[in-house]
Amino acid sequence: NVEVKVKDEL
Amino acid sequence: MNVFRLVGDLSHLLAIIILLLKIWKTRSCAGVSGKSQILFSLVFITRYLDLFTNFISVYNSVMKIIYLVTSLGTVYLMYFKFKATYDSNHDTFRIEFLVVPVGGLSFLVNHDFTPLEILWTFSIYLESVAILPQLFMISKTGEAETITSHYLFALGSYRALYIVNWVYRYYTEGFFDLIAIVAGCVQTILYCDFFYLYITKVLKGKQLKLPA
Repeated sequence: NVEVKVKDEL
Repeated sequence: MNVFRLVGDLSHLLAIIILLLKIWKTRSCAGVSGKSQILFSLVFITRYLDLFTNFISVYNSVMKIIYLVTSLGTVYLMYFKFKATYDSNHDTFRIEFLVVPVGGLSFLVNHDFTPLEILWTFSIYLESVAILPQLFMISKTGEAETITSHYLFALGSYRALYIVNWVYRYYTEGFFDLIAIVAGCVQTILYCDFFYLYITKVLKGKQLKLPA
């Protein structure tokens, strides 16, 4: 899985 | 950003505005669970601590501020300004039974053992069960005002739309966050029986009455 750490969701 | 998430956010905003207007216009918070509103405020506070440190977009920051201000404003109206109309006899769900297990779980299951990440995880888990006091209160009173059922429908729809957003993002960006997805599914499932009642009753102009 893509380790996306940017929390761009509300 | 995709249309599912945008409509989801707007549905969430609509829910919050509906509730705020209902309390403000009728000057009464009858039938509304103050405990759920406290939990929602806690969800926003613990989730948006990065409001000033982690700029994503103007939309993101503005929405975070609106959610924080409106949810705290609702708690203020319920527990101070219109306290006399708060139905504490029916709003009896023990929220410590939610906050403590959710707090423990956020320490055990998270993406990163740092304060900000644990608080974000706490807010995600808490949001999935934050509506329980409200649903419990409606089951106790056996009915809900039509405006309150519109509030719940918009609130339940927001996270259902987020699930569609996560599916969309998985297939278009390969992005997925299992904690948010599992909690979002639990949250949406909790609304299912309400959705059924809303669609079969409220949309036909009947009063929302739960089977006693």
